[in-house]
This record gives sequence, C-alpha cells and structure tokens, in this order.
Amino acid sequence: QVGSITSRVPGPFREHDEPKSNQCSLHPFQVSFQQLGWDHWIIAPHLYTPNYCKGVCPRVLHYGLNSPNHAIIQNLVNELVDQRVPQPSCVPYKYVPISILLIEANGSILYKEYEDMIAQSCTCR
Amino acid sequence: KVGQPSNALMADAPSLPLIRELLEEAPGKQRKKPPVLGHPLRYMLELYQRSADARGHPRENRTIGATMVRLVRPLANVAKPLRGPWHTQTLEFPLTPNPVAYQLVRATVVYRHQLHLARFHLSCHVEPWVQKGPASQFPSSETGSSKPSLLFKAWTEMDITQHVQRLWNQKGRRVLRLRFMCQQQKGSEIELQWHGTSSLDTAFLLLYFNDTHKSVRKDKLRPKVLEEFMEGDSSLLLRKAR
Repeated sequence: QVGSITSRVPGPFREHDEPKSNQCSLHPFQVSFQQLGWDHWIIAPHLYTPNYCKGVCPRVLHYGLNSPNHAIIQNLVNELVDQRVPQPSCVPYKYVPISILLIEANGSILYKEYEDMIAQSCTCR
Repeated sequence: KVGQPSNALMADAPSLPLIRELLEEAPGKQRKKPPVLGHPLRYMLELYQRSADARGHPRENRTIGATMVRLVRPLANVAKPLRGPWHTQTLEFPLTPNPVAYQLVRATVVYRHQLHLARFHLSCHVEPWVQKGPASQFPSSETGSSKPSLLFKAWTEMDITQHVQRLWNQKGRRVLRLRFMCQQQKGSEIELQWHGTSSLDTAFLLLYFNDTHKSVRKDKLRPKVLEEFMEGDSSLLLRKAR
C-alpha cells in the first residue's frame, strides 16, 4: 500500500503547486513603538522589526523548511485521507531576541533582553 | 480593534507571560515625553548602545553578562554637616522584588569619583552604611575592586554583589544604605553648599539579573524522513509513523 501512496505523492515544483512568490517565506516588517502605543516607556530602540511568515505551504515539505515529521504526515493525511485535516501552516521557525531600554512605572531604568521577539526564518508545521 | 491602545488589548490576555510582564512594567498613564533623568539615563543609554545595535539586536560580543539590568536611584539622601574637608551623604536604595523569576547575578554602585561644584573639586568614594562607629570599607578583594567604568569615564562602577546579596535574601522591606563621601580638595574653611547637590545624579545602583525561565528548545527536526520516503525506503516511514 505504501508503494501506491508514493506514486501519488506529487513531486516538488509540479505545475499545480503555488507559484514560488506565494510560498511560505519570511516577510520583513517594521513597526514603531509609537504605533504600538509603547513609546511613553520604551526609550530604545524606536523601531521594532518583528517580521512575519506568510505563504502557502508546499504539498511536499522540502528540507529547507525544517518541517517536523508531524507536518509531513499531516500533509499526507490532507492529500490522501481527509481534506478536513488542514495542510500545515506557515509559521516562524527561528526567533532572535530584542534588547529594550525602558522606564518602569516607579521611574527605574531597565535594560532588558526579550526572547523570541523577531522572526528570523519560517517553517511549515 | 485598530486604534485601540495596545495596553487595553493586552489586558484581554493577562495570563500570557510576555503580556503579564509588559502590563506590570509599563507605566499606567501615558507620558507625552520621557522624563529627563539626566546622568543615569545617559549612562543607561550608553550601556544599551554597547549591548545592542540601533535595531535592538543584542550584540554578539556584548559584555553585559546578564539579560536584564535595572538602574535604581536613591530614594532619599541625608546630608551631614561639614566635618573638616569631608562631605557625607547617606543614600537609601529600595530593593524591590522582581515580578518574575530573575536571579540576581551582580550588583554595582555607580558614582562620580570627581565632582566639580562651583570652584570646588571633590574626590568621592562609596562605603557601606553602618549605624555606629567608623564605616567599614568594601573589601578590597573579590567584590571591592573599584575601577573606572569603561562606559563612562567620569563614573566609577564598583562591585557590591556580596553586600547586596545578603540583603536580597532577607524578608520584608529591603533597603540598601550606602555612604557617599567626598573630600574637598581645595581647603576646608569655606562651606560648600552640599545640600544643593542632588545625590540622585551622583550615585545609583545597577542590579544585573538573568532570566531563570529560559526554556531550552529541543525541536529535533527530521526532514530526512521525507527524503528517505521519496527514495522508496518505505519501511522507515512506516516505523516512524507508527
């Protein structure tokens, strides 16, 4: 049975796959702390680049997407078994921290590194 | 919800750790302009610039040695009358507990070792405050190494970790008292207006913390399973899937 499944699994970059521009990827995005309404207590930096992941996950999750086994299986289930099970989603994979200088409510000045604040790469999972 | 203040949006999800932290640390009322904090703010800005780039990315070669640094300014200072060439101020620093689990890794007192007031030149140092008798010096070894700050040449950053650590483990209201002493270099017969000098800008405390909540991610990725599957090694896929 597995043999028959392999023959039905589409190879990468078939014509029915999404164009490359629509595929899951990291999109740079910048916002100011003023826009978030935090500029009254965040002194530095002024701008924040959280970025975001957007795009369609390919039907075959290639190596560069760093997808876990579960995502690979979920794709197969969607394709071969039950389409109510959604395809994996395009989400951040690696993050980097951001350093912030802020003034606390009591007037203390705080330097702080916040983990996982900037998306650096994307995955399908 | 576009246009709604982000704090209001965050209040809808107060259980998320980041949101909880932001709500606790953000001042309740919006200030239009940041307060002028003088030297301490400039000191921290310089510390920030050394530790992160303009976009906020922590520098790889940063020497800060902690993920959080809190600058604490003295609550009040009590200036003593002039005694010879010495000017003394007792500084009180509140040691408030952290809202989340951060471990104190280092504590330093930062002060101006040279003060120029009017035409007077003062050389200053900091001692631990004691109720009676002569003040003891910070030990010269281990914690007492006093060296000019790399950040700001006019300032001296002195390690007082052990001293603060003892207080940190106490229960109840914790206040660190330090004596800021300056010696007048140009004669002692003319009284200096010491009371007009705010110690808030001449000494402050830096508390260095590390986050103990840091989770270690162990996402083991096995995309090889797909490659092996595509190559026809179906037994491996079956085993993994099972």
